[in-house]
Amino acid sequence: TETFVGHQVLRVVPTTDEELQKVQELQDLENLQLDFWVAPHGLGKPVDIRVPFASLQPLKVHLESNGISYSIMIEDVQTLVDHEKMEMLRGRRGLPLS
Amino acid sequence: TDAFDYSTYHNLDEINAFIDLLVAENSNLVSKLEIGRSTENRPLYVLKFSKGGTNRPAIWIDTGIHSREWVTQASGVWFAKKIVQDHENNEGLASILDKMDIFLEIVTNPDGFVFTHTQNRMWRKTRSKHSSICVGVDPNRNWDAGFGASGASSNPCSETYHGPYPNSEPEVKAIVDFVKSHGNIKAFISIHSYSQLLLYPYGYTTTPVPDQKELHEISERAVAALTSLYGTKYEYGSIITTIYKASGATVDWTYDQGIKYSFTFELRDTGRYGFLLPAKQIIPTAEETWEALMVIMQHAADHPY
Repeated sequence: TETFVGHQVLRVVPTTDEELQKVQELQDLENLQLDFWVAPHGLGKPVDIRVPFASLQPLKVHLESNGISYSIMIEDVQTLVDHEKMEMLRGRRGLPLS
Repeated sequence: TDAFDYSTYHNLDEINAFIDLLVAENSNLVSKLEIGRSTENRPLYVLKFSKGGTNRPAIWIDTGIHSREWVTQASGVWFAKKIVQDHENNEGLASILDKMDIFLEIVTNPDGFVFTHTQNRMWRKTRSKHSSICVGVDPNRNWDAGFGASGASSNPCSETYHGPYPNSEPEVKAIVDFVKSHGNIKAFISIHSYSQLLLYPYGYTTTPVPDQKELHEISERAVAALTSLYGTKYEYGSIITTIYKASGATVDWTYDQGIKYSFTFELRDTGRYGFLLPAKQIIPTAEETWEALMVIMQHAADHPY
């Protein structure tokens, strides 16, 4: 099973055409293994990117060096996945399987 | 199914058991069709809600074509129960069902959905193997409408890989064949998450659809109805003007088949959870979406073509 320990989801809101262009270019950097939850779609529109732990530092340096501000939408993806799993187990009153 | 927990996420077996139970409880209204098999040979089940008659005009709703968008399959389960609950006591829905059938495919990508429960919660695509290096095709880029144009990827490892040819995915081909064989579907609504959008064609070209004015007006009313419940803010418009260019998309194909009322929803996350929307938001999400669906379905029923 794929785990997402240390993965973060960054939210970038491009405010200029140049920033939008820079964010769009990220989609081609396959080595960073970025997962665009919401793809770039216009100025002022949030772009959400799931970033594997190993890519966090290089990506943050890249964004900061290009003056692109970002926020951390999800600190640790695995924590939310674990919580979701726990809720499912707790909620499983179970239907009689047909 | 009154005892079913609609406020938690469920796996494929539980959803299929729910479907069987709902049919068993309401055999006068609900039946289960199998429209095909997935890549990994799982049945593709569609619920049919009908008050009788043959080949009546129909509305199609699908959820879960992107497997990780769990709030959509969960909403589909809630919609199924809502239709059964309201089919007699809610004038709107009763009048719609007097004229039209409703088809609802809850788990449109079962292989991907099982994979999100067992191997990778973030899986989006199908589980087909057309390439030796990467698995899966984006089932919302595999339709024969602008297929392969920009707005999809030819890289098998991309999340928006369009596949080797249109309808290469059995999950897509099954719907294509069903729509063509039924021949009387008048509204087609494909439900995704997230980013609170109500979209209509086209995604593959900036050319406005001939029915743009009507679709925009319906969208405006549907979004107003949705927002009125919990204040969830939506944007609406054509795919290409509201988000980005997307080729090979479902509703572009359905519109080009003559299904005028073709829409795509992108349901909430209004906060900071994305695809990991907390289960406590399932029911409010389904309730607000239902308000918008009712506007679209009522319009289709009142404007036969």
